Amino acid sequence: VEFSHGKDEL
Amino acid sequence: MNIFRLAGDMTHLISVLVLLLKIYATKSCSGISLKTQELYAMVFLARYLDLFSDFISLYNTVMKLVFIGSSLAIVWCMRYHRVVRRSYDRELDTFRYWILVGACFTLALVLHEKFSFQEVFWAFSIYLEAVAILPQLVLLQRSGNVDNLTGQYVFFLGAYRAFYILNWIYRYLTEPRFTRWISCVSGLVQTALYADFFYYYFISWKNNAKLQLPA
Repeated sequence: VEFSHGKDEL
Repeated sequence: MNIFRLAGDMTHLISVLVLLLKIYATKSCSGISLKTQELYAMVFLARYLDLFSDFISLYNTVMKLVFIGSSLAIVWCMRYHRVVRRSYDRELDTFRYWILVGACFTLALVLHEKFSFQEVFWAFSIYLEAVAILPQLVLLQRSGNVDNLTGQYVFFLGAYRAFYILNWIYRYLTEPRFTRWISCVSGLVQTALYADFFYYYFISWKNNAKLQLPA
């Protein structure tokens, strides 16, 4: 799943 | 989530815990750069603007709260805690970091993934984190001998981004559309800045000697 602006990392 | 990213996040968490331990246990922040702590607080506040708008996972939200909370708590402690603030090396910690902040923000206005408020602040936080350790490294060189907990704090802080580089390589190889140039290039610069510290840290560990950075 693509997150709102691809920021799934810390 | 992959093992490299988890290792990176845990290493980052350990670095925060070591710093909190040092300040709490010794009631002293000697050898710690307040400016680096303030830069990291800016990094987390700028990067986690999506804290309340995007729920990615409980782990992600909890870790963001931990990083924001701990960085602000450390800054507060070093500035206002009546015992801890006395041990702050004010006259050694003189890095003019607003130049770094201005340069990183300007770069973020030029180089970002999308021109939106959140994306520009995200890119700003990535660039700023790459250079946030500079005041701390300068302070270590000026203050000569480094106590163990401070040395371990900087070591884990540097090691976490190295794990993230492995994570980006792994994701590049396993996820078809994964490209994150801003993070990768900044992460490489960030880790490279620790190179000489890692070298002297390894030497001190090998010789079982105190960590000494050349002036």
